[in-house]
Amino acid sequence: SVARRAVAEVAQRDKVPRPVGFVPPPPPCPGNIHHFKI
Amino acid sequence: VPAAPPAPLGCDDPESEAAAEAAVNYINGHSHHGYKFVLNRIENIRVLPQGANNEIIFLELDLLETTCHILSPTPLANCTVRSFTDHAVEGDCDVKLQKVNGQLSVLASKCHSNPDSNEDVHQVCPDCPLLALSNDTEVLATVTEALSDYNSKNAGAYLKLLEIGRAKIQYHPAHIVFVEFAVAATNCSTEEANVEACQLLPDDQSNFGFCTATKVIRPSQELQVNCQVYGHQVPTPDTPFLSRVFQSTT
Repeated sequence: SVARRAVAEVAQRDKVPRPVGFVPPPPPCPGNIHHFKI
Repeated sequence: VPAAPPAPLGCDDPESEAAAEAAVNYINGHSHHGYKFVLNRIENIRVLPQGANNEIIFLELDLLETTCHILSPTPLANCTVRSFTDHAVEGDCDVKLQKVNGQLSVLASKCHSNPDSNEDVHQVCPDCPLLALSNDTEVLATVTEALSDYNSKNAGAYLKLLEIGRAKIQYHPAHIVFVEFAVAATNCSTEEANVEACQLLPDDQSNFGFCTATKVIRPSQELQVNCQVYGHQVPTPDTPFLSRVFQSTT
């Protein structure tokens, strides 16, 4: 339908392209495992 | 224009690590049973600003049990984390701290410890012995026999049982009981006959120790006992506390 196509176009237009080699930052929590996880 | 609020602390930020270190030291320092724990992971951190240079920090920590008994003088940094195949024990702690002018202090802590499941250990190591209850008949018998054996073969103060730290039983291919227990010196010598009347020395004079024992029940009968007596810990100017050499008997 017309309504659906319009939503899809807006979503596509607003999507910010990520630069090549972009690595997303790690989530702030939980932190690294120092030894091993039970 | 008001300043933007600071970015939330990440669990691996140095400030979070410093708070976790203070929390772990507090937890170990206020525990009187079992083993020392080390930090395994910061699960979560929340900071509530209370005003200038004053904040409350809530930490969720995942800790792991070490092989150092809580009474051991060994610094935490030198304690070995108990391996997964040794049936590791995890500690989950919620800690509330206050940070005033950069100084951290612990306000409250709440911890629960749980051993890994038997299934997890067996999946990695099918023949590894598993943790047994400290009131298990074979465990109690092994501890009693081990302590009696040690007292009968060593001169000096008669040692009494303080607590059983942990025990494991293996059934295949051999039937073996492994125990670890803390001991304390009494006012009797091991040569005295009436050991039932022996009293533990007051805390400020007492010598604590830690023993490990292995008893093979099948196919042959064999007992091995190893005790380390930490000794009376009085720091003096020429022998700083951490560098003292403690009396050790095997």
